Amino acid sequence: MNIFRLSGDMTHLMSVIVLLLKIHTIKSCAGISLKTQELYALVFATRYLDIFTDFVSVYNTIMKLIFLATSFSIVWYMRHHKIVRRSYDKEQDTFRHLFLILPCLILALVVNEKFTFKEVMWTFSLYVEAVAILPQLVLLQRTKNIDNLTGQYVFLLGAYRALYILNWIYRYLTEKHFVHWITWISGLVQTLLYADFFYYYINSWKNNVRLQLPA
Amino acid sequence: ETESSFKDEL
Repeated sequence: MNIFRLSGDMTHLMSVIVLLLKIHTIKSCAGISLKTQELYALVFATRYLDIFTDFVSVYNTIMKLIFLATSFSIVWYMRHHKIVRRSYDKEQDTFRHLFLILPCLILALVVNEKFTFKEVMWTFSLYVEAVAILPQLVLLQRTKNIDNLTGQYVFLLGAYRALYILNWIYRYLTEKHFVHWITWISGLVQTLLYADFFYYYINSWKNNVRLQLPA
Repeated sequence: ETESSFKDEL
């Protein structure tokens, strides 16, 4: 464990906490893409298949349980909670995430480290996570008003993967034969997708103006 | 074994 990975995990945890707080306290999910939340639930479900078979550490298991519980409860809230689901703008959140899932599944079947069910599922979860934010970014472009909780959520979500990239560089430099191209490339693609959001978010924060994404 | 060590990430 290194500081980059720990801060990356904490930033990731913060992002789901911010989102849950927003939904739970003000009972609103305005501006949040259900498609992205469903993709994240899929990411954790396919990545943590070995949660009860391969014990890594107490920290690892607890964090996996937290990510699974929060992502599925956010999806539940947005779909079934009688008040929250009223603030979900389904007309705007129309990204067909099946067009993301299928290519990721095909790619995971072709490009993976080992052709076993667990490994292919794990690789699939990496590819899905890389593109999971797209429906959310599309929704942000459409709904002009980005409230700052949503802005903070997306920012933290992007920052966690950027910290992971530092973690991979650190581990590559300190651990022999720590080479994992699939993880590195999908992590890099994921972070690059946030690049323009980061640019506008930091600018709006610097000029202390409301976050506006260009049309 | 790098495999298991690597899968220690979330």
